[in-house]
Amino acid sequence: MFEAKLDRGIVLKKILDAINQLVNEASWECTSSGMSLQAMDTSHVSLVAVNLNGDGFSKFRCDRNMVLGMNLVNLSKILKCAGNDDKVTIKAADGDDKIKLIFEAPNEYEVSQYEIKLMNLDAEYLGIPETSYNVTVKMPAAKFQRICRDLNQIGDAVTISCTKSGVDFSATGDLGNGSVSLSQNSSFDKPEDNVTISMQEPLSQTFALKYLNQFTKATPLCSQVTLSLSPDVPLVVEYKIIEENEEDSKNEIGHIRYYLAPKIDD
Amino acid sequence: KNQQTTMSKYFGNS
Repeated sequence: MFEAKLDRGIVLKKILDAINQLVNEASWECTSSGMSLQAMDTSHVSLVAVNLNGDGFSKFRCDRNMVLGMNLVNLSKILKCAGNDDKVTIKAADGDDKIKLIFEAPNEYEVSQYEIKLMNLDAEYLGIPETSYNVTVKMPAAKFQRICRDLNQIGDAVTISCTKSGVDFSATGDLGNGSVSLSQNSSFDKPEDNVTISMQEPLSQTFALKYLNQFTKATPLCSQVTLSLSPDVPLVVEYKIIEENEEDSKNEIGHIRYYLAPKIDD
Repeated sequence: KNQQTTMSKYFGNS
């Protein structure tokens, strides 16, 4: 028996919005410690990994490990039927070929139930080694989204260059070129606007903007995004999954990490 | 010209 309840169903909607264009089908691995998902896009250039901690749920029970393979586009459709303030419960019985989704409205007299068929998916699970990254840039998620969108007007790829003075995002295309430079800054009043750069050695790598623009669909989850880079390994774009409660308290309940293989010179 | 690499170049099957 698996049962997981989130008090703010909108968090699940945001997670699905962040991944369902990159991957259409994926398996959730459910264990006593939480739910996780790992999947590559069809061209195997990028990989998304979602992790939700069991203790981030208001109720979490997983008697035995389960793999819930499903069509994420369909899951997204059903989650659209939940109100943003609804409590959302996911239930799966051992050996069943479907999961149940229960939406409880805040008024406490309206309950909706939906079922989705599960799928047997051939999971290609990749081992992601622990890496210590040369460069880590923490910046406003909305700023990163804006930069990726703007530079995609110029070209298909962005070159991210880090030096002592800051981080440069640049693109070149038929019409010309463009770049956005950010230097480290911190604001006591607005920590969500901070840019934090930690760097061991200068580095420059090029990535396809098509994928980065898909990753920025996770922007509503968290005010800051972390980019981690090292030579010859995929870029990691990480968003914390933050649940905002009625009292305006913020609770980190997991993360989404996107990995993107770099473009390299022929 | 830059070539796009894929995940399998970096991450192995676990």
